Amino acid sequence: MKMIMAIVQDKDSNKVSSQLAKAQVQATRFNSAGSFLRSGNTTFMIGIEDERVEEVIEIIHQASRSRKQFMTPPLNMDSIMDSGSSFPIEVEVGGGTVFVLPIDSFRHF
Amino acid sequence: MKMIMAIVQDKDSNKVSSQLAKAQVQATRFNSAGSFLRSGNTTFMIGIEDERVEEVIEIIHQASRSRKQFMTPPLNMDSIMDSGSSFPIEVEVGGGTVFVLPIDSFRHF
Amino acid sequence: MKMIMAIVQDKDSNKVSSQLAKAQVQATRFNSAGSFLRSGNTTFMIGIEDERVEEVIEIIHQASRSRKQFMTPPLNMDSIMDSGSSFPIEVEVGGGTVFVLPIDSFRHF
Ligand SMILES: Nc1ncnc2c1ncn2[C@@H]1O[C@@H]2COP(=O)(O)O[C@H]3[C@@H](O)[C@H](n4cnc5c(N)ncnc54)O[C@@H]3COP(=O)(O)O[C@H]2[C@H]1O
Ligand SMILES: Nc1ncnc2c1ncn2[C@@H]1O[C@@H]2COP(=O)(O)O[C@H]3[C@@H](O)[C@H](n4cnc5c(N)ncnc54)O[C@@H]3COP(=O)(O)O[C@H]2[C@H]1O
Ligand SMILES: Nc1ncnc2c1ncn2[C@@H]1O[C@@H]2COP(=O)(O)O[C@H]3[C@@H](O)[C@H](n4cnc5c(N)ncnc54)O[C@@H]3COP(=O)(O)O[C@H]2[C@H]1O
Repeated sequence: MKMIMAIVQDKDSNKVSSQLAKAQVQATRFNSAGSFLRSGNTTFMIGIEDERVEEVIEIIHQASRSRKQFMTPPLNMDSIMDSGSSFPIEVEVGGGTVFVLPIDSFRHF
Repeated sequence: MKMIMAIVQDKDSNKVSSQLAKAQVQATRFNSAGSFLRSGNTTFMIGIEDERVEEVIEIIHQASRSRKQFMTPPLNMDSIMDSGSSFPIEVEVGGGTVFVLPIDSFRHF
Repeated sequence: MKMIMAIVQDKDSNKVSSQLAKAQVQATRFNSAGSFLRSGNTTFMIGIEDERVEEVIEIIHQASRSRKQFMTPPLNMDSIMDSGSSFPIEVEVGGGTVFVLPIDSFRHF
């Protein structure tokens, strides 16, 4: 069994949930936030048999979209963005960021 | 050290917390939601010595209950449930779903 | 790649976020709560190359503080604290609790 942690944009989270349910894939959802843009996103935690990992990643990939978002760098981050001013900059946010972790054991009661 | 991720029903989360504290088990709680029923539940994240993993799972097992919940399948899920209509169906929700993951290292400051 | 799960006090979470961004470290934040004090805290989930794990832990360490908090043990916890009464007790809460977990694979789309 593997643990999939997948971060998707809030706009795609209901589509991801219903596509997982259609494929009989059980999952748990968390409200999360990006550390950079500080806007909300959704993290799915999915315990799944090893042989279905690629299928689940493909379901998430099909159900999510990358989008451009505008952010105004806070004054103290100017040094990061080298922008020297606070005009809004365009940031591309991906459809999904997916980590696969090993699981030692699973119990359900 | 192992990482236990345990999903329990909201109704049992305070009992689980106090039983863990009584056993001197440290834990962190997250508000989460089931991907299928979309209703709220609670996820505990527990870093614990290898030799206490079974004891902690037993504490969670004793403090949680399985219950029946009613759900009305949204129209687009009819194909999943083959119910062809939107009458409420009864779903059995377990007391706990528990994953045990390996930990490489731990730091506390 | 490794997964870092780091629990810090809410008061330090914005400082941790901006120091991670300055170091070009991507992260996801979750609102969480301590199981013992039941007060809110923040959990960072960070997927990072193996050779940057120590650097990221140091960033979190520098940006977080340990503090004393008062708690009034609820009546049913008296047996834990052996205090026999409900006077507030002082609890030292650390700056950070950090777990490092192995990652099998990573995808971004
Ligand atoms: N220091 C920096 N300088 C310039 N641009 C930066 C940057 N840090 C992030 N970005 C850009 O901002 C987008 C949103 O990042 P955020 O942290 O809000 O939201 C992130 C975060 O919540 C999560 N994420 C991405 N990589 C992660 C990782 N290695 N560990 C944990 N969470 C990650 O996925 C969300 C989307 O990430 P994605 O890479 O598609 O999209 C990122 C990336 O394109
Ligand atoms: N492998 C896994 N990975 C990550 N999280 C997991 C998981 N297995 C279970 N969970 C989490 O535990 C909750 C309870 O699951 P349980 O299997 O006891 O109880 C489930 C199950 O009896 C039933 N169920 C779930 N998916 C179904 C489906 N596609 N068809 C029919 N019944 C389903 O609905 C109940 C509630 O499911 P819900 O998603 O709302 O809530 C789930 C979910 O948050
Ligand atoms: N092994 C682990 N697995 C998962 N999460 C972990 C963990 N160790 C610590 N944490 C998380 O980090 C927070 C701070 O823990 P710390 O040990 O610095 O500071 C702790 C500790 O000094 C004290 N404490 C915890 N449990 C205790 C107990 N049974 N008896 C006496 N003091 C306790 O209360 C402070 C706050 O604890 P709280 O639970 O509210 O909040 C905890 C919890 O959310």
